[in-house]
Amino acid sequence: IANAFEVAFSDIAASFEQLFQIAFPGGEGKLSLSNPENPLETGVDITARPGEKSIKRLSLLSGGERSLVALTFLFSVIKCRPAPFCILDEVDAALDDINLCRFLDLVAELTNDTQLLIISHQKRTMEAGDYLYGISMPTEGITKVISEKKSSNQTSNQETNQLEN
Amino acid sequence: IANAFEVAFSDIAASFEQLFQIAFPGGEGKLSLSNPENPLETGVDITARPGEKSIKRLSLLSGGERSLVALTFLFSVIKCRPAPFCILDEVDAALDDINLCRFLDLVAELTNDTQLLIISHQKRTMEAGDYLYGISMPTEGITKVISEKKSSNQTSNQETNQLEN
Amino acid sequence: MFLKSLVLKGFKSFADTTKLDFEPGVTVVVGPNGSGKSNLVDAISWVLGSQSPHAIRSGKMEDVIFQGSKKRAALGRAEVSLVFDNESGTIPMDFPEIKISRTLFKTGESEYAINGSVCRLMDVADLLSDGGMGKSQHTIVSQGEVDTVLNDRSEERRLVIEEAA
Amino acid sequence: MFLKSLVLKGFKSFADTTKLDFEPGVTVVVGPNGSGKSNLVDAISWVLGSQSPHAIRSGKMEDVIFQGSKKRAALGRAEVSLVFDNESGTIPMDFPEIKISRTLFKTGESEYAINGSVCRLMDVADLLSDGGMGKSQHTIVSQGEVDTVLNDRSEERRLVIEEAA
Ligand SMILES: Nc1ncnc2c1ncn2[C@@H]1O[C@H](COP(=O)(O)OP(=O)(O)OP(=O)(O)O)[C@@H](O)[C@H]1O
Ligand SMILES: Nc1ncnc2c1ncn2[C@@H]1O[C@H](COP(=O)(O)OP(=O)(O)OP(=O)(O)O)[C@@H](O)[C@H]1O
Ligand SMILES: [Mg+2]
Ligand SMILES: [Mg+2]
Repeated sequence: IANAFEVAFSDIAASFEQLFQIAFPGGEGKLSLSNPENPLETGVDITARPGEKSIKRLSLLSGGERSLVALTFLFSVIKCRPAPFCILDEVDAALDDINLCRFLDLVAELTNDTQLLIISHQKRTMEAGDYLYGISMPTEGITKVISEKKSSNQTSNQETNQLEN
Repeated sequence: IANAFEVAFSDIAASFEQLFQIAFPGGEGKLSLSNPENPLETGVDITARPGEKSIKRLSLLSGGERSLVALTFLFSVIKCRPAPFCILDEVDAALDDINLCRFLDLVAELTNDTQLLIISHQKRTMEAGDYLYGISMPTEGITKVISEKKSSNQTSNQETNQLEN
Repeated sequence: MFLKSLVLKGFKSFADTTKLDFEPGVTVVVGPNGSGKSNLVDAISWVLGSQSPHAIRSGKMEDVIFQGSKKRAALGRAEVSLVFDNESGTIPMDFPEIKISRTLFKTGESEYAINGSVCRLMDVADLLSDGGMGKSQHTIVSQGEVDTVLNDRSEERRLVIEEAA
Repeated sequence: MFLKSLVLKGFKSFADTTKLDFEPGVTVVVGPNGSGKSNLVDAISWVLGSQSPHAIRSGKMEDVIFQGSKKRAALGRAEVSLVFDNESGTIPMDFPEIKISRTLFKTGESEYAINGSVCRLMDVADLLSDGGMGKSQHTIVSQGEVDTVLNDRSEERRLVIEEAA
């Protein structure tokens, strides 16, 4: 079992460094074993340096930075050991425009092998989807799924607004 | 001491019901004592019913609904016992457009007696401010405060975008 | 191997029978606060066998049954079915489509089924584990939960990698 | 009684001396992820006497001193000053303006001052308590913390009301 973990860790750590360059160009991210002498029980640590800032503890990172580091970690696991599907509920809520684009670049890294279901309020995320579902409550308390748009390039801004409100 | 708490509770509970109507028109919100026979130790419970939905436990409410219920509670405390200032860091992150307007209506209830400092990525919140400060990092790692606009009615959309990015 | 469709009936705010069809690729779900988007995510966790009411924002499992609103009486059961496309043969069963269903009655009784045949929770768990969906903790990211992986202790991050390995 | 100005020097990402002026009313702070907005909020909690590194996202108090970046060396101390307008006489001191300062040296030594005169933490705490800012837990809402008041046990919500009473 230690071997399966160690092999996976080594793949995922390499993938994390690569995806980190997409999320934080010019920055540096690494995964490391908290206790390398004890492969059966060691934990996994994350080091993250956005851009040219100095490396410091993760808690000091900003809300948006923390979201993006966390997603980089999760996506590096899924990229190396693809799951059939992945569901993300408003994971982009703290991201500003620039980081939102980088998040969508990370998403693009997964789409070949993993089906994605993303809940979001952000317009750019809506535009990045292949398909769009609108959820609403025309009768209060009862959900209605009001439309599915195939290939959202065909979705006009008006429809997107209508789905959102 | 029990008396100061009971008097405050009674004011705040009345204020909570009133502010709840602003946050959730047609809904119903109440504060209650978890242990009325023991005023020295009783806790405080929140019941919330958004709109015409039925009352259920708070955990079942949506992300946006929970933010707004929490803010209604905090604002009812501040409204009854005004603090000189109140600082809100991205409390509107989960709110859709409609709830964002209701949040800003709640903010308006406090502005006479309390100075507000609000951090936000939302355009409507920026427009609701009397003053705007832009924070940026032209040199990576070092914060620069790049401008203060008096009376944000004068701030053009271009300036707001520039401050945000 | 990907999700093909999801049917909900009486699950949380999905009082009416609702069907969603999915394609490989990226599907984005949008809608106002409280409309039912996260409930959709809960339904998928639930039909995959989640035993924790807390993970789907509930106090007890019965909370997932539609509790009624001003315009509609409460229902007696919640039912969710999820269909997988199995053309790739990822799940070692001789079916091109595999349907997993879960029903919960107000009485507390629970029922699971695979392709319409009643089975035990353990059969569902085995099937998912064969399909590489054994532990979905890193593949379903709930609202507000993105950065838990940064707060986790090192050992918990190890678990994420071990389960994916 | 309201905040008049804030000066930061060497506090987190505020490597350069930075001054912000405030007016009564609503001030909105905007800017990209990681630019320093929440650091501003931390600075205010900190100068008001916060003794918990955790409350300002730090591991130990020394984390608040500017740690350097590629282009700038680390600094030896962090200093924050907050000036209150006291024309209303809310704080029983014969000053129209009251300045509270806090300095932390890399050595771990800490210094507080009121209107330039060195004092103890206790003097700052007493002054704030006279000014109705005794406990600011419900008046400073940190990023991501909005709905903690819903998760709190009943007794903790009682505390919020008691402290405001
Ligand atoms: N058992 C139930 N019966 C009826 N309604 C329910 C039940 N459980 C939850 N709800 C309702 O579902 C709504 C929450 O839906 P959900 O969390 O999916 O919203 P959402 O679309 O994710 O919103 P947001 O954008 O704010 O996150 C709540 O208003 C809640 O009252
Ligand atoms: N002691 C320190 N020295 C230098 N930089 C620091 C220090 N402490 C924190 N930082 C940096 O400050 C940045 C975080 O700033 P802050 O949390 O204020 O961002 P923000 O503007 O609130 O962003 P967001 O919109 O994502 O919430 C981080 O990039 C962090 O590296
Ligand atoms: Mg939601
Ligand atoms: Mg922040």
